[in-house]
Amino acid sequence: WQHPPSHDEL
Amino acid sequence: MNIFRLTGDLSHLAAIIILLLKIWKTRSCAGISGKSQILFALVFTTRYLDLLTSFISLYNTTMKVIYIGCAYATVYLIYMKFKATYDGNHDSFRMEFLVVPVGGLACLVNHDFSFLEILWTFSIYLESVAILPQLFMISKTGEAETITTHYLFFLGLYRALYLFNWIWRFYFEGFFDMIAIVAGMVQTILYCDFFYLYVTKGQGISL
Repeated sequence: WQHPPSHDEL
Repeated sequence: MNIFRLTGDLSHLAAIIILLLKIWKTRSCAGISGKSQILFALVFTTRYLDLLTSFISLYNTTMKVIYIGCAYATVYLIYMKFKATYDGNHDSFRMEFLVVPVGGLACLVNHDFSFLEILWTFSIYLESVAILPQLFMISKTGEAETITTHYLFFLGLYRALYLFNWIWRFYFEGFFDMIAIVAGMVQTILYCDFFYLYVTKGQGISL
């Protein structure tokens, strides 16, 4: 799996 | 940040405020599914725990605090302050039928098997189906107040705008999050039936 994307969204 | 995400967030904020004001001003939560509001409070709680661990921007933090505050205020108004007007008989959707499968899926399909990431994934999956008790309740009562339909319109519109935000971010930033995109598609599709009625009827909806 891809590196967990930064959750910068609400 | 792009225009789709900003208008999406503002649409979401508008929906939350519309509902809170509707209940507060009319001092009634008739026609509102308390279960959906509990699920939304759970969605925000599990998704915004990173308020305690990381700072992204003042906008991000402010909006998260507002969302969580309004969600719990709405649940409080429904189950405590205006409990007498809560229509429990028609709000009969079994929340466990949503929370348990979503919890299992979040443990199976996620980006990273860490505590916060599993909770974030759980909140993304849960949000996509959290409106079902509300839509179910409207289908049972066969009607919805006009203000409730505006609430649902803005709530559905927010994630539809997020879909455009993800297209934008993929094209301009090469960013995409398959979990959020798939759940966002499911969430928006669940509103399609309502959107059609909202646009064609314009007045009170009878599903």
